[in-house]
Amino acid sequence: TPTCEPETPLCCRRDHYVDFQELGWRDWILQPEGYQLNYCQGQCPPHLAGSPGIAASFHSAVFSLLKANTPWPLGTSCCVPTARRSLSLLYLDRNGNVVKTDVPDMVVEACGCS
Amino acid sequence: QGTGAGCPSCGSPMVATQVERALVLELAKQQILEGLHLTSRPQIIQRPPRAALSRALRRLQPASVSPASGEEVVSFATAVPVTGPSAAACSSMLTFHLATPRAHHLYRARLWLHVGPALPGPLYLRIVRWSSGRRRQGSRTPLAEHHIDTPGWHALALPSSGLRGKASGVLKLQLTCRPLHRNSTSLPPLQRLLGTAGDQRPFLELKIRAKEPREGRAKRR
Repeated sequence: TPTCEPETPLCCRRDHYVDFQELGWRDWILQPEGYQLNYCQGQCPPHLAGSPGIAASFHSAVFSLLKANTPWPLGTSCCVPTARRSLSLLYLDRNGNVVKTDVPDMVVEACGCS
Repeated sequence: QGTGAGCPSCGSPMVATQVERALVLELAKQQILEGLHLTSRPQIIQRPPRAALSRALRRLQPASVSPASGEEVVSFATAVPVTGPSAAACSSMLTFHLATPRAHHLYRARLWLHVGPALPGPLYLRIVRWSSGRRRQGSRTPLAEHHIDTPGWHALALPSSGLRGKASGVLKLQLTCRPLHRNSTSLPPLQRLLGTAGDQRPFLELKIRAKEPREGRAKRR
């Protein structure tokens, strides 16, 4: 998935790095210092629908068949995450205990058209 | 909301950079709190000393990743000597404040103690769980017995089943020690044997995993 450039109107991944210092949360989040908050943005013209998209599945196959047999597209196709990964966090809870946990699906790695 | 019509992923017009940055920071807060099942950022009542924190973090194996949707917790103890007519000379009470457990399953617990150089010889250490009950002295549940014969850090395994329960999240462990060999010299108070402050503060290392749905019910085979 391309990362978003100003001239890229198509579906892409927009990268943002969030430093916990910016949130004023460095006092209770010990590690990491920040994380990638990416999200998907851009247009999905009909010929990109379902490629590769998280809907690249049975639904997408059926959707393509319908599309092929219907001259007009059904509904709109959106730019959505197709791959995510977890974020490992080390933080202090209210009692001052150190907690280490993996938060699933926190970082968007790839985008596609549904 | 407020960014104009439509959603950014379906081709709406770009937002101004400042507005987008503010949105991203707000989204990050929501995402982190939701991921940690918190409604707001924790207001830390008592921050552990930096030295204790760094030592404990070294115990959390960087390579050991907690199981999916699981946690590893390090909880620092406050230690007070046990007094009273029936209290053994070598006895101490450790108090931990654990988060009230969500639907999690504690499957491993270790108590880390630092024994100082004043250890006169091998000692026998008994750990019981103390809970306030109807009786004035409270009730004691034996948890573990260990032999300690060298100074330094010791990781003492505790039965995770003995630590579950108590919605209050307050866990009290009473430690009692005596010489391992009956004819050896008597022991100084446990407070002088055990590190209780700074980077020698005792702490619990807990490994928790999310409960499977409907866990706890007997599985028919």
